Amino acid sequence: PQITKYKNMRSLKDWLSKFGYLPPPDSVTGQLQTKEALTEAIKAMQKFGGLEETGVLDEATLVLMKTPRCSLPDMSDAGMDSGRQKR
Amino acid sequence: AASSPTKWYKRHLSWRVRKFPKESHLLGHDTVRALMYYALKVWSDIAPLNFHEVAGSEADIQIDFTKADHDDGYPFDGPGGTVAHAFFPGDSYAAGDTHFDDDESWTFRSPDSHGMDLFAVAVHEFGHAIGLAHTSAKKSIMMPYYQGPVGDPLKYNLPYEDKVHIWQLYGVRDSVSHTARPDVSRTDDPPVLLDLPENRSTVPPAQDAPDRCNTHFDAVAQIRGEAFFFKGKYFWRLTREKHLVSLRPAQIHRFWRGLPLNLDSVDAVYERPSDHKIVFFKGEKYWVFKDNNVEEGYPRLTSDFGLPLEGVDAAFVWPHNDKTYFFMDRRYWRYDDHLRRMDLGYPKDTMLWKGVPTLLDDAMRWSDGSSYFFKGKEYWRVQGSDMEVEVGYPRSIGKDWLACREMQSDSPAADGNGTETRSQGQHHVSHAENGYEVCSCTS
Repeated sequence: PQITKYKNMRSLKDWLSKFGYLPPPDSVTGQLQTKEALTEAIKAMQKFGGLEETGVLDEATLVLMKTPRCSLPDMSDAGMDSGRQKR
Repeated sequence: AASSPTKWYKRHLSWRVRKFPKESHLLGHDTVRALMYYALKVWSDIAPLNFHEVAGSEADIQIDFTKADHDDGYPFDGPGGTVAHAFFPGDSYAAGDTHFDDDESWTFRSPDSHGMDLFAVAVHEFGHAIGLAHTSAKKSIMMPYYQGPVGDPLKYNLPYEDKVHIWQLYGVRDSVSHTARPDVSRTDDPPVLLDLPENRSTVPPAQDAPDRCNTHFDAVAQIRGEAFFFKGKYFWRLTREKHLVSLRPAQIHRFWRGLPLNLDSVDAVYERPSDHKIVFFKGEKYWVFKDNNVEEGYPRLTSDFGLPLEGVDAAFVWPHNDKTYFFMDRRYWRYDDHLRRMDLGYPKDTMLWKGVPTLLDDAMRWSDGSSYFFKGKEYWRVQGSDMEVEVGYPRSIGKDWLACREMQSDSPAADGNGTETRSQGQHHVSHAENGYEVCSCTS
């Protein structure tokens, strides 16, 4: 069940965006990232998580993505900076 | 890693737990607070930062256990997934705020499979709250993925990578060697019982323990949001919710470490508003405590404050203006703890405080914004910025603060045979064994 979740491409892109590996969705193009961009994002995520950079969504990568974690992004400057106001 | 946006430019940071976990049967409030205390201490032990817990609504680091969408733009997602986050330092009022997902099963000293170790996650999140970003270094506590419990909070030692990052932001705390790398041959120690900063004395009270329901008090103070009633060598402690922690008084010297052992009482105590250190007065001398350890160089003379050497009857911080007031006989002084100087025009006559008696035992502020004055077995309340006692006072200290009923006494005769007299009149057999008693406080 853990693996099937990320077979949904939108979930994968959401996850990668949420933690800073993909740019935020563009208002015009939506989430139409190229396949290359997606592969590079997966590689960056694998590298940050200490896995081999294959760009392939293998089981080890999916396990890593399911590991409980902090909400803050790893790779972007769109982090939880203090400039964001609480509503 | 994401670049760290900024850091705190002050060194004294206040914190408080605003919302505790709902499933409080897993971790009690005191345990949560203790774990937060130790998780912050991990950072302040090596960097020149000082954290102090406060009551009230103002704190630099507000800690919430919350769930799902909690109106900060970063909703939690139920068990697993994202478990916590914190706001980096900065100008926003949310800076430093730290949120834990209340849908997680937070644990302490439990096997990895039983839940999420709160101490480990708190150390990570407080790293963000003081300006650290995620890192990919496997041994770092700032790695974004939860890696299980990190052992005994009292023995936890930050990985060297994290020490370097925090030193780059704030510098090295005095007495910390920044060149000493960790002993890589060291194996992790098994967790041991947590020695909480609160009183956990296992020594039975001595025969000279006073009767809280039938006495006056040497000093009364609000410290870290809690109330402390001092009498002789003992003190009682009340939680922020005004619940007596124990009917039995604790020994001053076993908690406030560094006071002379021959000190048989104190005159007045207050928490300094500038740095939240705690000041004890006795006669012409005073001592300053950081948490419950005395600072080096004390005692000193009360003349440091511009006070006469005869000492003080009472000391408290008026919430209205954050100034410290000292009372002695029929005079009072106003002191600015931020500027460390006495305000001009003092002393003045205590008559200006209408209805407040002279020759006070002590006074304190409380979380309701009022000031309380204590003398004998009675107390008086002054609301907000008023300088006049509220109608309906004085009232009984024992009855309103110390869980006493009318005419109740907890004299040794009622307490000396292995039973404990409760205010509700219930008798409980003590678990005393070999002269020691094991207590469990769950409130």
